[in-house]
Amino acid sequence: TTRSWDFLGLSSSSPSSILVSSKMGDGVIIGVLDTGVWPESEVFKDEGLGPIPSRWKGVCESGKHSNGKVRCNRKIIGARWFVDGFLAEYGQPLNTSDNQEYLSPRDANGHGTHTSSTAAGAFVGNVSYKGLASGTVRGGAPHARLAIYKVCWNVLGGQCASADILKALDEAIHDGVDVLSLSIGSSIPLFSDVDERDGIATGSFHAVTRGITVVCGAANDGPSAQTVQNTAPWILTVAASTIDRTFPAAIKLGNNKTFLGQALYTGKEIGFRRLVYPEASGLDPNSAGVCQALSVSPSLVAGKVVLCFASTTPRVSIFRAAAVVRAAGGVGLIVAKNPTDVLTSCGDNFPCIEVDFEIGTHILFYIRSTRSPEAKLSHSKTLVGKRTLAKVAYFSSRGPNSIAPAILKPDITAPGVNILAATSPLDQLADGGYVMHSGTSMSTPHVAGIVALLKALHPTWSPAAIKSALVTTAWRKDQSGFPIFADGSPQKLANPFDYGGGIVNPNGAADPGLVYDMGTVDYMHYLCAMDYNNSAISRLVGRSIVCPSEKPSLLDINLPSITIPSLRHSTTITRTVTNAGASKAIYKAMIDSPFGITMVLNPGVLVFNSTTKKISYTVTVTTIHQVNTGYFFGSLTWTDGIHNVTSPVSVRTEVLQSYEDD
Amino acid sequence: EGKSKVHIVYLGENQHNDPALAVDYHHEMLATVVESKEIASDMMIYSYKHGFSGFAAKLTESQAQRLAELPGVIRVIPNRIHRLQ
Repeated sequence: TTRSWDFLGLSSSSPSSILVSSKMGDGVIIGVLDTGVWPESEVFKDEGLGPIPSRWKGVCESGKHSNGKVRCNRKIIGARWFVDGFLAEYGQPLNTSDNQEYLSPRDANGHGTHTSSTAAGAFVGNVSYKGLASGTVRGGAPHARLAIYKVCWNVLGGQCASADILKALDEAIHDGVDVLSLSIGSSIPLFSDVDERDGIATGSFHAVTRGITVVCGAANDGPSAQTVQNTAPWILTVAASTIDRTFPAAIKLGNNKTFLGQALYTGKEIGFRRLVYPEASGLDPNSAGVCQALSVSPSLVAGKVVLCFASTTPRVSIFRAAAVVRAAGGVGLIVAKNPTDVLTSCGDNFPCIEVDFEIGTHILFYIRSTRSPEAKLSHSKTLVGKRTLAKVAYFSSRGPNSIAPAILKPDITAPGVNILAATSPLDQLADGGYVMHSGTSMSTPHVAGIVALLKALHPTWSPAAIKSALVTTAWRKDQSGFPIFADGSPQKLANPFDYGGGIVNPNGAADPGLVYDMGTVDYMHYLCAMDYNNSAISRLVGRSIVCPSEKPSLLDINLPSITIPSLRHSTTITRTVTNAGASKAIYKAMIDSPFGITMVLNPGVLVFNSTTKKISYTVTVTTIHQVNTGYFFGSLTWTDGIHNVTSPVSVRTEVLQSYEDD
Repeated sequence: EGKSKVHIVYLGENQHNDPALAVDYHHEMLATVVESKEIASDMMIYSYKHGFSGFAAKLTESQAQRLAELPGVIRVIPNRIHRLQ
C-alpha cells in the first residue's frame, strides 16, 4: 500500500481526493472475515480517532489463552472468533503441528492483518520490504473502524468452514458493520447462490438487503475463463491488477549485454561469476535445465549462477530450484518463465531473478555459444510511475460467470500484486512486521476501503448504487489514454471478463452522475429468473413471493453492465437509471457497439429534473453474425458533458445451441 | 448412518424479533429429530439468529434428511471448507 493508494488517486496530499472529503472514512465500520488480527501492529493505532460509533453493538473477545489475548481500541472496535464449525469437522484440538495458531482473534497466519490493514490501517511512514517499495503504508479508509471476525484458521495455509463464515456474517449484521470484506473463496464448480455450502452468497444476501456492502475476491484461478468465484449479483466481486511499480534487477552478461528481470533481491551485487545451464546428454538436452526438476551437483554449480526454465507451476519451481542451487553452493539463479506478475523473495535474500522466455533464451544462446559464460547480478530497484503500465494480474480469475453468464463477473479490479502491508510477526516472510503478498485477497480490501469512503460521503446509497458507481466510473485506460492489458498467455487487451468495469477509480465513483440501483425486489427478479422455487425465494426474503408466470429475463436485471451470452437475432433489454447528481441534467448516449452488433437506444436522451429522478430505457441489440461467435465487447456511455456513466457490453452470437465454450 | 457431520439447517429470513426466541425455536426443531432437548443442545454448534435464521449442528445423514422434510426448512446442507485467496 506504499504505492497502491497513490496509483488509485487517493494520495493523502491531494486536496481534491475523496480521502479528504470523506474524512478518511470516519464513522464507517468495516467488518473483515479472515484469519484475525495482530492488534499491536502500529497500523492499528487509534490516535486521532474519535469515540466508537454509538450504533456499534459488537464485542471484543480476548480469547482463551493468555498468549493469544487481544485488546481492542478505537481502531479495532470488535474482535471475535468462530472455530466450532471447523473443529467439529476436523476434530479437537486444532492441529497446528505445522503452524502456530491462537484460539482467539489473534492472527498467527498474517493474512487477516494484511487485509484489514489494507482496508482501514492508519498511516505508518518509512516502511519497506527489505529496502524495496519504501513509503507510507496505510488503509484505504484510515479513519474507518475495524471489526475483526476470525473464521479462517492457520491449518494447511488457511482454511475456513462455511458454518463459521455464516455465523460471523450473522453476528456482523447484528453488530452494525457497514462494509464486509471477505478474501475467501472455494473452488470450481460453484454451488448455487442459495446453497449454504457456499456460505458466503446466502449470508451476504441478508447483509446486502440490510444495506451492508459485501466485497469478495474473484479468486486466483486465472487466466483461464469461467474461473471467477463469489458470483452472486448482490456481491461486489473484485479482480486483481498490478500497479505502476516494478522491481527490476539487472543481469549483465560477459558479452556486455544487460537484461532486466524482476526480483525481490536486496542483497549485495553478485559480481561476474561463471554462468551455467544444466544441460543433459542424450535425446532431450533441455531436460536437466527444468526448474522444477533441477538436480545439480556442487561440482557443477558451486560459486556459479544457474539458469533454469520453469515450464509449470512457476512459484513452486522457483522455490525448489533456489533451494537446490543454494544447497549445491550456487550463488544465484536466473529463472526463465511465463510472465506471472507475482514476486516472492527466495528466502534469506538469495538472488533469484525472473525473466521471460525470450530473455531466458537469449541468455541460453549466450551460454551455448561462449567458452566461459559469465553473469553479474544486481540487486532489485523500485521503479514507480507513469512508465509502468498496470495490467490485470495473471492469476486473477476471469469471467464469464459459470452460474449465470448474463451477470458480469468480476465487477471491478483493484491492486493485488506485490502489496506491502502489515502482517503477523509469525509470518515467516515478514520483514519488521510487514510483508508483500499477492492475490485477489489483497485487491478485495482495497475496494472495501474505497466503499468505506463512499459510505462516509453517501450514507444513504444502497450496495447496488455503490457497485454501480464503481463499475461505471472505472478506468479502462491509463492516464495517458493507453488501454489496460491483461496478463495471460499471451498478454492481450483487457476485456470485461478480465476486469469487470475496469480498474477502480475512487474519486470518479464519488460523483458518478447516474446509478443503476437495485433492492430486494431486483434480487427476487434474479432468483426467479434463475428458476429457484417460490418457497425458497419466499423464505430467503422473508415474505411470500410468487414468481411471475412468464419467467423474468436475466438480461433485465438492473446491473451497470450488459452481458448477452446467447444472441440469436434481436433482443431488447431494459435498464433504469437514477440521477445521483444535480437535479436538472440531460444525458446523451454514446455507443461503442461490439463487432457485428447493433445497439439501438430508446430514448436516446435522458432528461432529469426535480420530479424525474429515475428513467428507464431500452436497448435493442441485434447481431449480423450468421455463425456462433465468441464474445465481442463494447460499451454504452451516458454523458451530460461532466459525467461519463459507462456500462461494459459483452455479446456472444449463438445461431446454434452452444455445445461447449465456443 | 452412524457418523455425524456438521450440517447447516437454513430457515431463511429471521421470523423472530427476539434472538432468544429464535434459539429456542432452533433447539425445538432439532429436538424433533433426536430424542430430547438435551441431546439437541449437545448437537447444536451455532444458532443463526440475527441476520437470518438457521442453525449448524452435527447430524447423521438420516437426521439431516428428516430435518429437511420439516416445514419451514429451506435446505439442510453439509458444511464445507473455504480457502484464503
